[in-house]
Amino acid sequence: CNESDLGPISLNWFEELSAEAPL
Amino acid sequence: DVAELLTPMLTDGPREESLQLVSEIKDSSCSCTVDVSTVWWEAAGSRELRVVTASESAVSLWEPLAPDCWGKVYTWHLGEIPVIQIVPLLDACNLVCVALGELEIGEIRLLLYSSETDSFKHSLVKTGNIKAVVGLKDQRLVSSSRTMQEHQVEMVLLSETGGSKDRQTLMPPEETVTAFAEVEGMREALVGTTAGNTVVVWNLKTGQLLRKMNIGYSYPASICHRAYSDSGLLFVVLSHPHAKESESCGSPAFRVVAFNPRTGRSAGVMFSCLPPGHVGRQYLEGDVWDTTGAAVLTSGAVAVWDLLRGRCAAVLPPGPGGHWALARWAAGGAGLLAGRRDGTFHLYRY
Repeated sequence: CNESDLGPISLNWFEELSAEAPL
Repeated sequence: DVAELLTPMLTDGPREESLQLVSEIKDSSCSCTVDVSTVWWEAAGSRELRVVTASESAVSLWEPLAPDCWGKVYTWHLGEIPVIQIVPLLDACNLVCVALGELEIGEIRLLLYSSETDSFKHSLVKTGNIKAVVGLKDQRLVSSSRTMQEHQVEMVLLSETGGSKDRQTLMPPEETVTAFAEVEGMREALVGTTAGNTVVVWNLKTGQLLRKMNIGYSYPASICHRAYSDSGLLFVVLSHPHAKESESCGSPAFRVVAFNPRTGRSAGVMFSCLPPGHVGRQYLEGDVWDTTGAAVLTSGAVAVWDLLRGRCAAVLPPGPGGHWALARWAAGGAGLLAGRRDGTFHLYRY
């Protein structure tokens, strides 16, 4: 994959999205 | 003529010999097979892999008697509602899960052996207008159900005695969920595909809907089979039962797509297309184990793919006994189960 097409990548995406998403 | 269609391929790629026949199960009492699966079963101190076969009215458990011979242990007769599918519970032991219903799943039942009463029994886990169900590791079951008024996604923690230990409601997306897949290596992450052609991600511990990502409209009614996270990307194996043939990639049966959950953007990683000679809508149903996919084609053949290389690795043509109707990977990579409607099942080593 071309990283620039996918945008900035985070290894901790699951924790970050869990902290941001409504409960 | 299927044999004629396959001839160019057998000299140039997938080979039937990649699949070695290990054993056959013939269920003479089964007139219309609906599913086949495997289950770990512990009896008299030893744990072994057993085969489960389902017809519309009954589910049978088979044990290995010799290397190439299977004997029926027990048959659960389930009454008036037809069996639609067996729901594999990956690492569960002595538990079989089945979905029953008419046009859609109306109830989910557990089939088990009770040592307390020294008898086989079955118990009801869930009822409703169930659109999709999946078994996860650690005896967890997730299902989505929908009526005009309500859309519910729920995880049930199953007990060994056939009940439920705990339930967790997951936040439903707007569209109906069509399939689920556990994210391997991430116990609390689950993905699903929706009727709106999106991939959704949940946190199973909190029930949060974390992200909704568009798959793209070129492949409608995509179904997720497997997912794993690597290097910050979420890789999802999708199948495309309704995909049309295109000049660039033929007829895709399976596709591996990389999603960036942070941005929701995606990129195709690999296509696995139908073997040459198979055109149009040819895919009936399929199953994924690790990096291999298997599907029944409308020709009555079963095709096997290496999904990471996008290569069709083996084709099992329909035999003199008729067309194949089912293709399922046995648990633990123990082989491929192919089944015919007449109650004949072959176990192949791959």
